[in-house]
Amino acid sequence: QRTDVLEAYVKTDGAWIIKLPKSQYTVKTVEECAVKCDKEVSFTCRSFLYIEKDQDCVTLPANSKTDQILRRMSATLYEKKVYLLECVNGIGKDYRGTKSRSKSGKMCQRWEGTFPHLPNITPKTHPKADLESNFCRNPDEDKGGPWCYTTDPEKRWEHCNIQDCTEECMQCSGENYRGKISTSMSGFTCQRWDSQQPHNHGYIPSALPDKYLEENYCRNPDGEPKPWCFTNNPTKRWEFCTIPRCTTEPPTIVPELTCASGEGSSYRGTISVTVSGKTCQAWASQSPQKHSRTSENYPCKGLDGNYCRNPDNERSPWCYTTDPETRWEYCSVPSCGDTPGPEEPVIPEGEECYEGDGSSYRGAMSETISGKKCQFWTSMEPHRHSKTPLNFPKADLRRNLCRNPDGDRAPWCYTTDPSVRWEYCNLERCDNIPNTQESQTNPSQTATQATPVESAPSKIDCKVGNGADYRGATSTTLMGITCQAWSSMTPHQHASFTPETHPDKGLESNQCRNPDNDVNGPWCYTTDRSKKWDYCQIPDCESLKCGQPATKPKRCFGR
Amino acid sequence: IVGGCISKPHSWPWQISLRTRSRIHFCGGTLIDAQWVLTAAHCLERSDSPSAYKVLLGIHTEKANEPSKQERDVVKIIKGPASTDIALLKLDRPALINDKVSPACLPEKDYIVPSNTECYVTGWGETQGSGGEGYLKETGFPVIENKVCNRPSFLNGRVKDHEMCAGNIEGGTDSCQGDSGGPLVCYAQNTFVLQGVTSWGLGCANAMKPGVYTRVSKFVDWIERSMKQN
Repeated sequence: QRTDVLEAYVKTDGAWIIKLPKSQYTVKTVEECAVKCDKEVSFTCRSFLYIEKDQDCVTLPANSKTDQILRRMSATLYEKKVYLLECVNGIGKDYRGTKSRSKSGKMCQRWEGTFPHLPNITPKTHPKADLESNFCRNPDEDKGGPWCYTTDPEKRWEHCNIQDCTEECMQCSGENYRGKISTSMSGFTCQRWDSQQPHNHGYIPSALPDKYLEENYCRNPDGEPKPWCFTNNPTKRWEFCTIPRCTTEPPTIVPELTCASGEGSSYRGTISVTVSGKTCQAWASQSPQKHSRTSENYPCKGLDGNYCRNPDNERSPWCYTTDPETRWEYCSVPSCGDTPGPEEPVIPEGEECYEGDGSSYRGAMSETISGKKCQFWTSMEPHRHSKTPLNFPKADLRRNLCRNPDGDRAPWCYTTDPSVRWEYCNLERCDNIPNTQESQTNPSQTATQATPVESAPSKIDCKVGNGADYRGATSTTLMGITCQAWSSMTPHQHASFTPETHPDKGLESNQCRNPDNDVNGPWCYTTDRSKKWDYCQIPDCESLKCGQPATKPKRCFGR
Repeated sequence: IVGGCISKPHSWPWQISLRTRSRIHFCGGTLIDAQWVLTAAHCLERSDSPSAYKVLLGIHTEKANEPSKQERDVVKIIKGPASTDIALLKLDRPALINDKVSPACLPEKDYIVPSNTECYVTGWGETQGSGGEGYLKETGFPVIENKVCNRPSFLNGRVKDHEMCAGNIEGGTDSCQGDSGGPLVCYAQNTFVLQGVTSWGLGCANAMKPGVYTRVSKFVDWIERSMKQN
């Protein structure tokens, strides 16, 4: 049962919160720390930090919704799910989300505020109701659910109309749908995402951690108009799911009308000209450019008229152009001052490694040491953070490339895995990379010497040392002459090396062997009358590792 | 290769150039064993006779005047199952494996490359004026799951289960004529694994028309059985 206590928490490696008040304990297990949080009396415990090495346990009233998360090695943050929900159970007495607009869109007044309304319910009168900031709450168990005092002098208070947790519904195109519907629209049971039966597919949960491909639930990992799933019916590879649209309006973004911050996904201005001066094509039109970026497919991305937009994580707002010769182009939307300068050449000619602590590293690595993909520096999904190009203009925080903006000991990045906040990158320090030739000879991955033919056709035929134990299939000499069978006496008579005289030397058929431990390697008698014997050409296993080139490729990404 | 860049010499040591008897490059291929090359079946339509072909290994330029060049004749052609674009070539004698010539790894049987995985295609094929003519070029892009690739606005159901797509949805970079038969390799745990054989496309580098590659993991049994029997 002890591990059940963790069921109520969401875990994030490498995360840390600095917040007072807090309580500190020493515990033996993470479950013990969870119990401390559950039983915390001095404040509402919403998360705890657990450092396994030191067996430290820190309980906190804060979580990633209310406070900034920091980076820290070997620390793990556990947040109570109930305090992360953005929906209400029942009348929402325990709703602790961060919605702060009433149902008619009025901004809520801060609970400890006194203007424009003098509240009679305050954090002092209701200390246990977590009346924080201006978030909607239901301290007096109102039947209509969470509410707030509004900043509209004419409207003292209003309900907030927050989505019901039990209501299975989706917003926009359902890209953030996390529900449990698992049948497709014509009633087929969905195939599990971690299964390749009955349908082979490339939506591997471990490779796409930020898509939440759980069990066999309907999901939308690839920009379809709504969630879908592979079906358990061999004749129907995949099908859309029927998921009702939420009654509450989608999460509001703060529209940017005059400039674009980060990638510009919140830009809703009216610029409709590209950087080279071409007029943008209307998003609803399919000419001259046929495309799939329609407002049906991307309902919450503001694809109206022919305005520049960024519906799909491009690096800045763009549009299809009315010039048949130019499909699409970025637009000249002014940046709100937080994006790095124009794209410099990213891959320096030299090796992919870093000098010193890597703060000068400007290479193209975007994978962590454990193989996770890096999160874009301008993105706040899945990890909200402060290492943005605006805050670190000199750190070249470009795309999702590994960097070291804060003087850590090596390049790192936030990961696209929601449960692992950050990791160091898959890079070596330049001064401890041995000679490239040696670096390839990792003994553990050396191709093993070819064992007898029947059992190892796929093994690459090679020899170790002088090949005295070589039992591979090569039966031609260096010059390409076919070998004479060891048991044969034509065209060359010989008595020294036959299966009878050397039964343990593997003198089968006419395959190259080294029965006399010749320093130069396996040989054979040849079928060429003018040449009694010759060496064979058998590669050294040492150099035969597949897929690991001695010269590291550039790996220039075709963007 | 359209777009992309010129490779570092010999940084894709499994890349081979398939040539006519008069040594004209017309297709690519991948060294998967000292004496075996994997290529596309449609590259072998010009002749069923092995002697019509030559294989060059260890080269960087199309001129192929590098000292590391190894030249082999083809002694056997083994075409893949019907209506699949894959074939094996047996060389007259093993290639000399060294730091400029070494095989790519074969994938696990039936392995499906996860959507969005970063893969690379190489070749001396058509560049459509994007530079690098005559040099081995490379470009990298993500794998596009067959479900997306078979959308009406993409390749509209043309891609079979034993094929896979890779490319940039907005076009601009791709493999092209003359790259056929060459490798599509994907990087995982510090190793490049051969996942695709360059097969076909609707034009080259067009938006929403990714390149299509024969999915090697569906042919691992066939490859190993053919090499063993021959």
